[in-house]
Amino acid sequence: FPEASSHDEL
Amino acid sequence: MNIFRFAGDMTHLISILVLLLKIYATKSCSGISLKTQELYAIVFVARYLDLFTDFISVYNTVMKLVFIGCSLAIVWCMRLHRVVRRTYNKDVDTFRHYFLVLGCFLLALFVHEKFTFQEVLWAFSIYLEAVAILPQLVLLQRSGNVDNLTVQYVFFLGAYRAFYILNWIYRYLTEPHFGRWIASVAGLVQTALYADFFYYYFISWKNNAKLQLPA
Repeated sequence: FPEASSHDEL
Repeated sequence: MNIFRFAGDMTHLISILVLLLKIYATKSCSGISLKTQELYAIVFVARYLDLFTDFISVYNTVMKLVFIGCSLAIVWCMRLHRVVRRTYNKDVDTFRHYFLVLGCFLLALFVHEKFTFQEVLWAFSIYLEAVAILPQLVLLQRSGNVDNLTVQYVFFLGAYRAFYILNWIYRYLTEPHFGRWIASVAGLVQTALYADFFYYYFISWKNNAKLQLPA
């Protein structure tokens, strides 16, 4: 999955 | 995405499905803390504000919708469902959880990654999630032996954050500038809160006895 800089975790 | 995080998300999903199953199948929410469920609903709403602004992946968006939907459905069920609400024993679910909300919000005002509306609420949701289980653990202590599904619910909820700690270690080792300290420290505190529960859960599982929590 594209790891965005912001909070990419649930 | 790594296997630890995926396993963590799946155990988190299972914990919520176990809870929904218990409430739906038994039409009862005895032994479940409504306050913990309300705290989790606040956690998900506060954390997933970026649901409509930042698209990360289909998986991310779908899981956020599922978590928000299920947590609100559980609170709705326990408060308003004409059959289930009668089984809610509010005289044992007496933890003053509004202090947790206030304390976490004040902490988020001081400790956050960026002083923006979304980031402060994100930090607030991380802190609140770490302590959200307290009303449920207090209720378990009070009610002594509880039914298996509630115990499984707490067990999966603890396992999910333990997997996330492995995920943060993995990401710290593999990603150069991964510094997710707020979530990691709060996640450690959260898992530590479950530690004694896990100990008694393991003992009861080893002796194949019902879970006995010290009063």
